[in-house]
Amino acid sequence: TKTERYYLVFTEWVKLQQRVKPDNPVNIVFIRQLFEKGVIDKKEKIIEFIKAALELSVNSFKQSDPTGEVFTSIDALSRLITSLLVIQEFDIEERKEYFNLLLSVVTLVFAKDHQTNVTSFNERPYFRLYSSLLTDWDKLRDHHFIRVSDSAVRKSLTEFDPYFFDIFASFLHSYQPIAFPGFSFAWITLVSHRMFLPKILRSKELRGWDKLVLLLIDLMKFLSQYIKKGNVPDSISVIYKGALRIFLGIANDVPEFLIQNHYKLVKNVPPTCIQLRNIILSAIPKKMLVPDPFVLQITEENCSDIPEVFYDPSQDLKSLKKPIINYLRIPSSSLLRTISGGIFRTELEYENGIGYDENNVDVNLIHAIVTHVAVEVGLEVSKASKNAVFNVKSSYYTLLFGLLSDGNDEVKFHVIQAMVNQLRYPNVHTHWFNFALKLMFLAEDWPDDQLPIVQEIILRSLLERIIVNKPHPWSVVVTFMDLLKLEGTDMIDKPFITDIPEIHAIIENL
Amino acid sequence: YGLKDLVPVLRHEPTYDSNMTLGIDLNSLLNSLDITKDTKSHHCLDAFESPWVETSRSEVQPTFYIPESFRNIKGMLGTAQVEFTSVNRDQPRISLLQDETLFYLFYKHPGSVIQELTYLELRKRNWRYHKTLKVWLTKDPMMEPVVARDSMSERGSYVFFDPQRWEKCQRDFVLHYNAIM
Amino acid sequence: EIDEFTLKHLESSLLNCPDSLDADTPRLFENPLSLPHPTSIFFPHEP
Repeated sequence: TKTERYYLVFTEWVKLQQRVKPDNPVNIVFIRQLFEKGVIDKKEKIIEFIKAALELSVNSFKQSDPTGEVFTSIDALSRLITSLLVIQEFDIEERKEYFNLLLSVVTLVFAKDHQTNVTSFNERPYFRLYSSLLTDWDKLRDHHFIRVSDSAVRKSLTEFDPYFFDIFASFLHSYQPIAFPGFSFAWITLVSHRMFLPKILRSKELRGWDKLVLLLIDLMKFLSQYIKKGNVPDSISVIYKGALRIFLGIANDVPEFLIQNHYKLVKNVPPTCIQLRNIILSAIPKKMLVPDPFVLQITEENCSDIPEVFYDPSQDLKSLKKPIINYLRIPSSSLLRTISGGIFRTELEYENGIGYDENNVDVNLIHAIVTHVAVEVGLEVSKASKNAVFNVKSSYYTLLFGLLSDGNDEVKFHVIQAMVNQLRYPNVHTHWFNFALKLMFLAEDWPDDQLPIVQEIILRSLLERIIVNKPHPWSVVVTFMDLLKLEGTDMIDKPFITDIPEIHAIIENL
Repeated sequence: YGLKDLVPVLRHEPTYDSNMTLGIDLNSLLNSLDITKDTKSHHCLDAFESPWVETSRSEVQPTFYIPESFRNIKGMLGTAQVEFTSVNRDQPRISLLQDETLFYLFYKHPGSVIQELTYLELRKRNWRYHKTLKVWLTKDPMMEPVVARDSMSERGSYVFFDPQRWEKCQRDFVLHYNAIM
Repeated sequence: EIDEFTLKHLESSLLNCPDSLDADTPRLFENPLSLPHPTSIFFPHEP
């Protein structure tokens, strides 16, 4: 049959790869013959060929002695894919299309295997294929493809290089655990692969960051789906541990990624994973030393850095974008009413929170509003004087104050949580939100006796981030200490603290 | 949304998985990534073996690059690509080489003519290749082996060439005849 | 709740989790002739 003939040809390729080095010209001759003899000279044929080669390789893996070389065919297939991508005379669009085609074929074979073989599906050969693709590409691309002798081809491949990772990341996104749970552990290993993750993190002009944020959100969405009160399956716990280690690696190597993408990442962290959220929010720029929260205070001098935000949160303001922009320019009570009324969901959302199970408010929208305020504060400080911004009469403050006073407990909680998310390393956002939260804690103009509720929610939002294992975001600790200093012994006499012995003990100790 | 709802967390009640909510001491995870206060410039993701410590038991090859100018330095020992392409030319040389050199060539050039030539020469010198152990051995001249009743094996004293330690060593051993070639 | 299909797949994925050897650089051409792990040559070796 045609498939069997493809098997034979592919087996010859596998044998060849065991006999010669990758840069031996005989490899190019072999591939040229594949085209000349009409084996893969048309789109339909390359599809059938790759499909056959992959199926053969997966079977070969399953039948091989597990203590021996099980990946010989898979590695050879990876070599073939990389060679086909590189040696053909493509312009950049053609190369992108071809790579997309090859990975699409792999994906179809994979999806069919995952779907039909629930008990016998094994993720390892597919993992190995993608891992080997990454390592083969890595060898090729070194020093701007210096091993490629033709300068025009070298230039073309260098231009294509970021798209290689972009397309790879796109396919990884489609393999996410929610879609293919049988590939979950392999997927996480691929996202954190040493030939993928550091490359994306350090990509030129940060081109890969968009896709990486998407992948990390895929991971957290999967965790959120299955972390339930009272019951977390073992496999989910293990996935969580892996996620933790990956985030720690990113925080160490490229903390700027977590700093600039905190908005998108934090709103997708499962609400009960406080330590993970803290890890993201504790990221400090590489050049900065970790300050001591028990010694240092938040001042204009030490908080002059204006943090960059990779994704503009105003894109998520939906129908409230215009009212908010207008309000920040010229505050008005009618605009505030529109904004306060526009933050509710049309349908209930189930969320596994600490103390709550559902959301009536659009939490994402609230996070977008607060982060937009943070960004605008940063911009204003860079242009004008700080006094206009650090002012109870500033529209930034009155907007958030207005949302809180108009809103119920649920609104207050999510707005304050979003504000506390801005308390990070010493920077302008940190400074402003420390200022705003302290003022709100002490304000006497809260309507209808709302002060105790606001105070309790602020303390809850800060305390929940401090009672957990480290790390603790620097300014969360500073702000909490500031509130203790401001209130003094009045703090432990507050009814919402005396009513709860455990909390009373903690505050009293501090 | 208040402080009361932190109580189940503080009490480690089973409502919330405390490993995820209260978290864990991260020091062991950080150590596994070689991240300490003193290694700020260390990039742990470049040699990241796996997201889990349990599956990171062996190191992986990180990105590295050897420039071509470092590969083919003329006159440098061991850098020239040695090619044994002529049986006529190479065969007479083989018999002049020491045992250790023959072992070196045997292991260094698998699937090649030189491996076959060295194999033949070592056999001439009464060495035999053990297919399972993948090592060469020869009889200890001081001791005569005892053949088993079924004539399929013998027990005796042999000299093995250990390619890991690169030395000859003497051992008592049960030698199955179908295991050697 | 996590459905049966997903749970089965997840557990199977956990069992088959790739390790660092799976993620290592392929060495098609350089198959070593010596023993895969540096142990004594007299370590019991299954045929």
